[in-house]
Amino acid sequence: SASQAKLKDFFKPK
Amino acid sequence: MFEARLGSTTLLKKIVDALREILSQSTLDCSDSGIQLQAMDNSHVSLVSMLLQNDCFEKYRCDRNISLGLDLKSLSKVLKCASGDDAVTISAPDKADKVQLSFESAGKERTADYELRLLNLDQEHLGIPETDYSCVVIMPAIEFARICRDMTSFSESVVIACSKDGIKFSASGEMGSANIKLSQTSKGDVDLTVEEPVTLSFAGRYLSTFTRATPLSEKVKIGMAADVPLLVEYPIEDYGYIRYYLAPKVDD
Repeated sequence: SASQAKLKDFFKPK
Repeated sequence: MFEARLGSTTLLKKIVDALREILSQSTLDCSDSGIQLQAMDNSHVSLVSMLLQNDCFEKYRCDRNISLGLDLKSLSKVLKCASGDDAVTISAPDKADKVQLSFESAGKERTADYELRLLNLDQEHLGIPETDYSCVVIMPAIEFARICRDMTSFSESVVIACSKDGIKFSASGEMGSANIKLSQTSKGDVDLTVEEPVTLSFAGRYLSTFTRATPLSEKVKIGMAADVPLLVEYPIEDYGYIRYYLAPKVDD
């Protein structure tokens, strides 16, 4: 099954 | 002093409608070059990035950078008080705790002023890297909205598979399954640029939320690459854009 990734897994805080 | 005048309130109404289902409150970052917004939804799965360049406005003045924290529900209530063809001026002094919206009817015989209290929002900004998307699809915005609506009635997850043959949307649930494929046409209403095929899975309810921006643009641009968030971009005439990013679903 698939789980929902978060945006912070891809984009870093500025 | 910040002051920005739009010739028609309709554009502002469309922008707020495109934002308010995904964000309840947000900060407009105003600078000399225009107005920007970047915010994530509460669950940090999707992100909205908006740009309105200063040439979008009939009049634009921003003496120093100013952040206007707004409750979008309240802003929407104010916009409901205006006609679409009213001109709207958004203004705030430096170090403001309120923003003023002034509407002027097309014949200039009626003016209405509203003040909205500003919010001090602590919003986190993310750095969005320049991405070379392996697949870029441009399609009619109405078609994308229709597909998202149809898919979400089948399943919570939507699989988007893009290859040189076309872009395919699939959903499978208890009720059954749905598959919609769009191919590039000679009419040019669907345009595919594919370097490498990509298949990713996304939460359909977010995709549907993004389609609130459909009235802003005839076309929508979709960017996909392996293991990066989906890009869904609606241009705002020649003056800016609303971009939505959505983190994919990943295999456990």
